[in-house]
Amino acid sequence: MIISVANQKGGVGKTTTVINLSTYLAREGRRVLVIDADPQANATSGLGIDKHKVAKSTYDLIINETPLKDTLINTDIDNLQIVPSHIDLVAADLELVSFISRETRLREPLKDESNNFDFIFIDCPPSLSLLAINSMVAGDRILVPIQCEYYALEGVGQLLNTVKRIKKYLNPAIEIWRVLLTMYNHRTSLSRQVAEEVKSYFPGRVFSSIIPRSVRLSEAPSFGKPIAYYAPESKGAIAYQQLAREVINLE
Amino acid sequence: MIISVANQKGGVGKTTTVINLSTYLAREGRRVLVIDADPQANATSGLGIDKHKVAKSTYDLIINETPLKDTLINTDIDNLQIVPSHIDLVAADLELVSFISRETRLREPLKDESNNFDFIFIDCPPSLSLLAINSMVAGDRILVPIQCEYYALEGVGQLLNTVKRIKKYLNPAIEIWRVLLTMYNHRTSLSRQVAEEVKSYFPGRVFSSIIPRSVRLSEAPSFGKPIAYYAPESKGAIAYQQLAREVINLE
Ligand SMILES: Nc1ncnc2c1ncn2[C@@H]1O[C@H](COP(=O)(O)OP(=O)(O)OP(=O)(O)O)[C@@H](O)[C@H]1O
Ligand SMILES: Nc1ncnc2c1ncn2[C@@H]1O[C@H](COP(=O)(O)OP(=O)(O)OP(=O)(O)O)[C@@H](O)[C@H]1O
Ligand SMILES: [Mg+2]
Ligand SMILES: [Mg+2]
Repeated sequence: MIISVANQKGGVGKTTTVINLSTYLAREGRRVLVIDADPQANATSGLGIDKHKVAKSTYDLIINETPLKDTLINTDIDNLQIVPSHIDLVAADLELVSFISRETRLREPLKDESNNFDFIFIDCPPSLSLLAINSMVAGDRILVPIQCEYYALEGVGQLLNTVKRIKKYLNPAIEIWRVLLTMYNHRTSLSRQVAEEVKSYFPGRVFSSIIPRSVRLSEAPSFGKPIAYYAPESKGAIAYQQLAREVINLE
Repeated sequence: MIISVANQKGGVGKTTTVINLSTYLAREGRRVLVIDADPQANATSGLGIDKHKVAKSTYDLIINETPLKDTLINTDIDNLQIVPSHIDLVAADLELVSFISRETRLREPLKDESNNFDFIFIDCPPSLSLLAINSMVAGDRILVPIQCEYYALEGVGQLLNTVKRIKKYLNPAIEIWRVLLTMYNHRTSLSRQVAEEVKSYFPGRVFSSIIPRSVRLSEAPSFGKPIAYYAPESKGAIAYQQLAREVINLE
């Protein structure tokens, strides 16, 4: 199962979801691969890897056609590997423009990996650029984190338009698989309103696990650790653990 | 003074800063223009404008060379006008690739406007794409909002690299003017640590006004109003008002 975690709105919890959901699935014995397709390399550092010391990266996978097995590395977590990002990825959008089949460069190397991994998560950049399109085309389903705030709700229409176009021209199998509500603040009516609107927009496709706003989640990356290893009893950790169980039940 | 509000990290408060800083400057009698250069059009809707009903937009300014005076519209706030964004802007990155002087398309129409506006703020998208580069090249100074969290700090190096390249090849006058600390949570040591690191990274260039995390700020956009008109006594409003005074003192 290749899952692109995408939303062009910035700061909605894409990277936090990729890191923590994949960690809890790996702890449940699933073999998981993370692809960091964001030039910011936050998923790479959030899993404790120094992006400056990386030999091969997602850049090599997409631009140099380096085989997947030569780009992936281990993390500190059993069953969890990553193709790290690298600063060179900033240039990928422009470089891709003149490539043949420029939108499917990431899909090719991932196509035959279902024997090796139970889950592949792609952390997408906050845009609808060629790199972001590549990341969405490579997945067979899209998980959309939506922060429980107004602007994040506003951007959903644009994302749906883009997915429709990808489905029509590039990957007929693609679909918005599930929506995840993030940074939910139970003390505000804004969170409740956004959550209601999202549920009415995506009936039956919103995870019942809701990720609360939790300081521990924003502290964990500064230690290069997923929440399961930084603050396993925190409400953010419990919510991502519940989410992993929900995903396993959907397998 | 043309100020690009930029940071490729998503969700750090770029749009919130553009909307609220420009509103308080306009209330102090300064003539202000906002350029919404983000395809998400959050600055447009945050100032109460329906992006679907917009006749001309930043897209026309950059791609169709429509004169500035034919693209800007009034907001509900005296002294504050905006060039709104539009969904077409999503395609601008790809369209720009083959244009002559593709990086300076936004700078041209803004060059001779210092008689008409005291401040022009450009709300940049969360990326380092051609559209984001255009937005940075168009400014004569860059204001960098940095959320007081780990990932936002991590991305500063990449932004500095890009600004160096812009300065060398496209706009020798460009500089990182000031850094603004946003979403500061006084209850966490993470915010204090990030603030300390940012101050040591940019000695003398961090605004003394610090924007606290405040629910009122995230509620205001759902009413299409700046904080000054939604919750003028809130701590977020007071912080942005202080920031406007600080900016006026630097004029
Ligand atoms: N549930 C949460 N509670 C509190 N903070 C959170 C939560 N989820 C994420 N964060 C923090 O909010 C910020 C944004 O999250 P994150 O970087 O995961 O979003 P993103 O969508 O990947 O951003 P980008 O668009 O830049 O890639 C980060 O500093 C992160 O640590
Ligand atoms: N000081 C604050 N306190 C609480 N919420 C805030 C604050 N500043 C901004 N927000 C909220 O956080 C979210 C991100 O802010 P905003 O959209 O302004 O960031 P941005 O950098 O423009 O994002 P993008 O990278 O997507 O353009 C929004 O929902 C906004 O309402
Ligand atoms: Mg991210
Ligand atoms: Mg914005």
